[in-house]
Formats: sequence, C-alpha cells, structure tokens
Amino acid sequence: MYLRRLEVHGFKAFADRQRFEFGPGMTVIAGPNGSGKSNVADALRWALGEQSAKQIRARKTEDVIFSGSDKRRQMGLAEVTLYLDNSDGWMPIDFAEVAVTRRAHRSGENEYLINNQHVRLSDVLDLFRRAQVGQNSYAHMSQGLVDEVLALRPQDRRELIEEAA
Amino acid sequence: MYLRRLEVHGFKAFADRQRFEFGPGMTVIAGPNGSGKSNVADALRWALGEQSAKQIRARKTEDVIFSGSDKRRQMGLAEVTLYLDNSDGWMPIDFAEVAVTRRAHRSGENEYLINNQHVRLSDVLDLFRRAQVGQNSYAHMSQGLVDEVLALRPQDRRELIEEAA
Amino acid sequence: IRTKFVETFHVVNERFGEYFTRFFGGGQAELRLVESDADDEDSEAGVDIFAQPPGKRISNLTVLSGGERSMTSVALLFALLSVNPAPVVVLDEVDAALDEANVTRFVGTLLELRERTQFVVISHNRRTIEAADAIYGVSMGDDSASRVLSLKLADLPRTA
Amino acid sequence: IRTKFVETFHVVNERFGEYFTRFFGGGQAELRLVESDADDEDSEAGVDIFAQPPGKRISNLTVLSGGERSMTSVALLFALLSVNPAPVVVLDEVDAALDEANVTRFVGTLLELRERTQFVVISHNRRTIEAADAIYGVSMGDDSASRVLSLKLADLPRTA
Ligand SMILES: Nc1ncnc2c1ncn2[C@@H]1O[C@H](COP(=O)(O)OP(=O)(O)OP(=O)(O)O)[C@@H](O)[C@H]1O
Ligand SMILES: Nc1ncnc2c1ncn2[C@@H]1O[C@H](COP(=O)(O)OP(=O)(O)OP(=O)(O)O)[C@@H](O)[C@H]1O
Ligand SMILES: [Mg+2]
Ligand SMILES: [Mg+2]
Repeated sequence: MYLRRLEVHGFKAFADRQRFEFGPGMTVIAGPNGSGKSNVADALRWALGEQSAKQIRARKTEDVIFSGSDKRRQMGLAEVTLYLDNSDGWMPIDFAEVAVTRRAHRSGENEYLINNQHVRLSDVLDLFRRAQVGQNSYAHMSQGLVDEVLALRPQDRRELIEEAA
Repeated sequence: MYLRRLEVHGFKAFADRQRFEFGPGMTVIAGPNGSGKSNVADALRWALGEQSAKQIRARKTEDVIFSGSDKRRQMGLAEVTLYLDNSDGWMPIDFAEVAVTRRAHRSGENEYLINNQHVRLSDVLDLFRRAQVGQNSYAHMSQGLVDEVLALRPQDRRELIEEAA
Repeated sequence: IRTKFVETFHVVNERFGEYFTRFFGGGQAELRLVESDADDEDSEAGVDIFAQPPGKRISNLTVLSGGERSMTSVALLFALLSVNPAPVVVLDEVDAALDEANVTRFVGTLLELRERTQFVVISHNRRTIEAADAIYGVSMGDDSASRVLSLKLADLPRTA
Repeated sequence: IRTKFVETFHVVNERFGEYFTRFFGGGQAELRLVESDADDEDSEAGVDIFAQPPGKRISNLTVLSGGERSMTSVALLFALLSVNPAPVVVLDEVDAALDEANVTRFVGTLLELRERTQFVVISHNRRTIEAADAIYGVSMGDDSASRVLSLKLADLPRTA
C-alpha cells in the first residue's frame, strides 16, 4: 500500500483545489517561508483522522477552513482526500484504490467518506488501525519538534515501542 | 564599551585555553554539529553572572567543568574571562579595560574576579546592571528558542519593554 | 503481551545503537527500561534514552548539542521504522539544525528505508532536495492562497 | 515609572511595526496592552503581540509558519535594540528556519544595528557567515576538546 495522491481544497491556505501525486520513495516539498509546506503535513494528519487540534496548529474546527484574504472571500468548507493504492490488498477493504475524505464546515461539523460513501469517524480510524497507517506517532515529526522524543516521559516513550510491536 | 576578548579554560568542552578576539560589528561563529558553538554562548552568559543552570544547559555547577574524555582526564576547574574595552568610560569603573572572571570548582564553589581582584557575585551583577550589559533578557536568543518571546505570558513580555525603558 | 513488548524493545534498542554509531562514527546509545515511580503494581516500566557521542564521558541528554539531539532522535525513528515500517512517514524540517555532513548521513540512511516506507519530507536544504525521487514546490500567490507545482531540480533557486 | 514604561512601549511598538512590514513586505504587527487577569489592583498590564502577514486575514500567532515566527520575533528584538541598544547581543542559530530571502533581510537589517550593538551570531548559513566582520571556526578534536581558529571565508567548506 502506498499514498498515491493528496487533494486539498479550502484547507488552510489552499483556497483552490490543489493536488500532489506521490510515488514510492522520498518526495520533498520545498518553498519559501509561509508558502504552505507545513499545511500539507497538517492536511495529511487531518485526513488520517487526527482529533487533536493542537497537532494541526488549530484551536477549533473552523481554523482549518480558508479564512479569506484581501482578494478572496473566506470559504465555508475545507476538504482533504487521500488516495491510497491498495492493489497489494494491504488495507482490509475490497478496493484496489481507497479514497478517504474528510470535510469540515464552519458550523464545526466534520464529515468522513470512504470511496465517496459517508462513514463515521470510527470507521476511518478502524480502517487505518487495521492497516497500520498513520497510527504510529513516530510516523510524523512536526516542524521544530524533531527532538520531542528526547523530552518525553519514560512512560510515553514506552508507547512508541508498543506501537512498533 | 564593547567586548574585546573572551577566554575559556576548562569550561565545558574547552579543555585547553581558547581565546576569541571580538571587534565591533558582527562576529560569526561557525562549525560542525557538537563542536562547541553553543558552549561559547553559554560561556558568555555564565561570565555575565547567569545564575540559572537551565539557561546554560547545566543541572549543577560541576556540569560546566570539562568532564574528561577517552584521551583526557577531567578537570577540576572551569574559568571564563570577559575582557571589556571601557576606554569610553561607559562602565562605572576606573579602568580602560575591565576583565571579569568567573571560576567554578568541582566542590560547587564559584569565584568572581574583576581585574584579578576577588569580588562577590553581587559586585559583578551590580557592575553589569549599571553598565546595562547582559541584563536585558533580549540580549540572548538560545538555539531553537528564537520564537520564545511569542510564547511568553503577557506579564513576562511586559518585562522586556521595562528593560528597554 | 509483555513478551511481545520485550522482544520488540530489544530489537529496537539494538537498531538504535547501530544507527547512532553510524551517524556519530562511534560512541554508543541505548534504551533502558526504568521502573515507573508510581506505586501502582501494574504500572509498566518506562523507557529511558542514553546517548554518548564518541570519545565523550557524559551520557545524559542535556549536554547534547542541537544537531546531536536531532541525529539521536532520527536514529531512534529509523530504528522503529526498521522494526515496524510505517507505510507513510512525514518529516517537517528535521534537518534544520544539521550541518552538511549530518544532512548527507541523514539522507543517505533515509533512502535505504524507502523500500518499505514512503517518505514525505519538507526541507529548505539543498542536499535533501537533490536526493528526492520527486519534488513539489509550494508558493503563496498574491491572493494569499497556496499553489503547488511539480518541480525539476533545475527549477529551484539556489537555496541558502 | 509608569509614564516611562508607556513612552517606551509606544516607541517599541512603532519600531516593531516598521521592522515587521519591512521583513514581510507589508502586513502589520503591533503590541497591545492587556489587563492582567489577576484581581489584584496593582498588577500591571501585560503585553500581547498581534502579527498579520500581508494579504492575510488572521492575526493570531498560532497560524504563523516556522519562518514567519522567527522573523516576527527578530522584528521585536530589533525594535527593542533600536530603542535601547544592548552593548552585546548573542544569537544562536536564529536563522535556522529561514529561507534564502529572509536570511538576506535578517542579515541586512542586523548590519544596520551593529553601529550601536556588537553581535555574536552562531550560524550554519552561508549568507550569514559571508556577511560577518569576523569569523571564528570551532572544531572538536579527537580528544573531545573544542578548539577555535580564526577563519577567512575562503577556508570554510561549502555549507549546506
Ligand atoms: N485557515 C487559514 N486560512 C488561510 N490561511 C491560513 C489558514 N491557516 C493557515 N494559513 C496560512 O498559512 C501560512 C503558513 O503556512 P505553513 O505553516 O504551511 O508555511 P511553511 O511553508 O511551512 O513555512 P516555513 O518554511 O516558514 O515553515 C500562514 O501564513 C497562514 O496565514
Ligand atoms: N562539561 C563538559 N565536559 C566535556 N564536554 C562537554 C561538557 N558539556 C558539554 N560538552 C560537550 O559539548 C558538546 C556540545 O557542544 P555545543 O552544544 O556547543 O555544540 P554546537 O557547536 O552548538 O553544535 P550544534 O551545531 O549541533 O548546535 C557536546 O557534544 C557535549 O558532549
Ligand atoms: Mg513549516
Ligand atoms: Mg548549538
């Protein structure tokens, strides 16, 4: 299984629909300060079902929706879709491609979809847990926090090893 | 007034006596990871009378003394001297050059000297306070903490403005 | 469940030591199980980290430099990935504190792990960008909206 | 004492705005006095920071990027220095998160302040090193002891 494509629309500063195609191996994202690189990392975490606002640098749900600028109106919806190549059957679902979508409305409501079917958050989390995708906290290192693992309490570090077990 | 020279001996990884000559303007310190650059910043803070171990990445006094290596024995004393050019009479003391020395022994005892005369810590702090040297907390930005000022509580930020008053 | 944990712990610990000595050209690093201070019988042991760059005597983490801390953390990450490869890993400027030699070691080792793990790496560092299988550039328009373009290395301005 | 504080506050605030708009090519930043939440009559007002890059709507600090946070902090530092120049300032890798354009702005502005303030700057960044009045190289010997050598720019390896 691997991440084939990421689509963002209305998520943080991605007012227009933008698309990233990923291959296996290492994909680097580069660009000036403030251009939106860490917002891509936030979009990936968010679509994987992240429930802690702090982990995606937000305080409340609507902080992830494009808030407008001098030249553009604010939007009412943020949407991120992950397209996962499942041709090796790694994910316990009968599709060669699995599209997982998360949406947030200004009302604070979140929607989750798998291959365009509305599902509950627990369905998404369950799918990812069984496929071991995104659940390992060591699978993300946020900007400026590379040495966070050194500052964790011993109990919390134990969890990292348990995740790898 | 400006900082003319810094001498370190036995302070952290500076086992041999090392000397930095500073001119006015910008002096850059460069070098590989782990070579001792931040230790120079710690030496400057320490000689200015810094009392918080955390600010100089130490837990107790003896952490600043060279702890030895495979090839060298540990030392019993750390010494840092700042040579300040006072030809403009900025510092309230009758010397054209002011040498401020701080020493630490393995016993935990600290010694302070001004132009080779033993003085108390309060004398050093008083001299620097009247000369406005090193007392402004904005005069140091530690590695990885450049945006610390953004995370301070409003009361603590007020102190920065008060220092500039 | 305990034996599974203990088994994994030992393998991760071994790999952590290997990646560490490879990054630092020697020295040693290890994980140690420590009894938790809670009185509660059931509470499980925590994990402590010891890291000692080559030639040095000290092994507590507070004396490590900024770059040494980054490399120690990455060594642990790579150890965990080598034991249980997460399908996708996202790294946001983990190379910011590294000097040139350490960036080369970091990237070189990362490329070995990409057989089983897909990496999405955010970086300003030219050496990291040059080693990528694919590069995306992100830019902010004058309407304050982000845009993405797929880049070739030659398109990139000389970074710092 | 209050008037002295208020006077300084206004000048620092003005300069902070100036350095910010210079760094970001527009936008606005300001300091605001906020009543402290303590009930105690005497407690003095605290200082809040608002920063809004050009074109954007949001002004709370949580949405700023890593590099934007560094530049905002440096703008405040330079504002304080322009009002009350500390004789010596030590900066340890404050340019780590900055892209090439921002490093150039940071260094360019720093050099203007060096008339009244001496700067000791630790950096891996070539542009910062190239702008120095003097350069010191520090290296670790195989006996794990640090050594200092005064460098010329030409001596330095191409940094990352
Ligand atoms: N909801 C939102 N609506 C509009 N813009 C937003 C929103 N949330 C964040 N932003 C903008 O996104 C920008 C930050 O992007 P990001 O943190 O991804 O930058 P970056 O490319 O990682 O930069 P750096 O190299 O400095 O780390 C900020 O300027 C912020 O204004
Ligand atoms: N008391 C001590 N005795 C011997 N060595 C010490 C002592 N205290 C710290 N060190 C050594 O100093 C080194 C760290 O130096 P420092 O933090 O100055 O590095 P740096 O040049 O700033 O590196 P980076 O670029 O990674 O930030 C560590 O490797 C540590 O072992
Ligand atoms: Mg970022
Ligand atoms: Mg350092």
